[in-house]
Amino acid sequence: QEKHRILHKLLQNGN
Amino acid sequence: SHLVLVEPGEIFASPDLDLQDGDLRILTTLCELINRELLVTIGWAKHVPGFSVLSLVDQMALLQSAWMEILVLGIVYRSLPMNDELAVAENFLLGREQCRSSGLLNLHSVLLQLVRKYRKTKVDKEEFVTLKAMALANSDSSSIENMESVLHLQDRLHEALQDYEREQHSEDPHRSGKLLMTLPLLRQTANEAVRTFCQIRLEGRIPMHKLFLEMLDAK
Repeated sequence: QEKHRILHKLLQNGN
Repeated sequence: SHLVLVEPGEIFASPDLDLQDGDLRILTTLCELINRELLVTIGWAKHVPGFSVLSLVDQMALLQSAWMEILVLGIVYRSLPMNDELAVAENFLLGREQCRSSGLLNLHSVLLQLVRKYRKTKVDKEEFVTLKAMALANSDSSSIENMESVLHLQDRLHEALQDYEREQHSEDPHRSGKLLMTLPLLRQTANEAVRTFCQIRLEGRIPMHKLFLEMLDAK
């Protein structure tokens, strides 16, 4: 998870 | 029809005009564009029916494996009406000579091979958006948690493709097979593109945004 922070955040927050 | 509706709009490059060196300007423009395309692609994926119901881990796994195939399909589709030029963006066409001088010649030739293949098949917009969703669902990531739900997503998309071909291209009962048989070359082309940008990153001459670097790391 840590390494792919940006993708994780982009998928988590809504549109 | 839903995929056509959620297909992102046109994308434009924003070249840094005070970069004197033509080759550096091409690569810098390309890397900046790819980073923006990645943001658009991640937003688009959420609208692919069945994708958002996957676990966050599986959503990440599919995108980390498939993102370059999705970007390549976009470039290839935009380049269909071109004549041996790559429409990387609406206002950013790359010809053979520009690719040669900036170290992208091999990528140019493999991308054009794929363009020719889709041009011969006369792939239409509905097929393009369905293939893109299939590339996402069929990305063969090794870190999928819930394989059942990913296979289910693949089956739904395959069904959509078959329904579409039966209705719109009844003249060729093998058309869905022809389209699926383009996926291996798409995968190969995307891998070549990843190799190319990893090399560009190693050379360290071109600024690359964090998301782009993160997604390259994932490959």
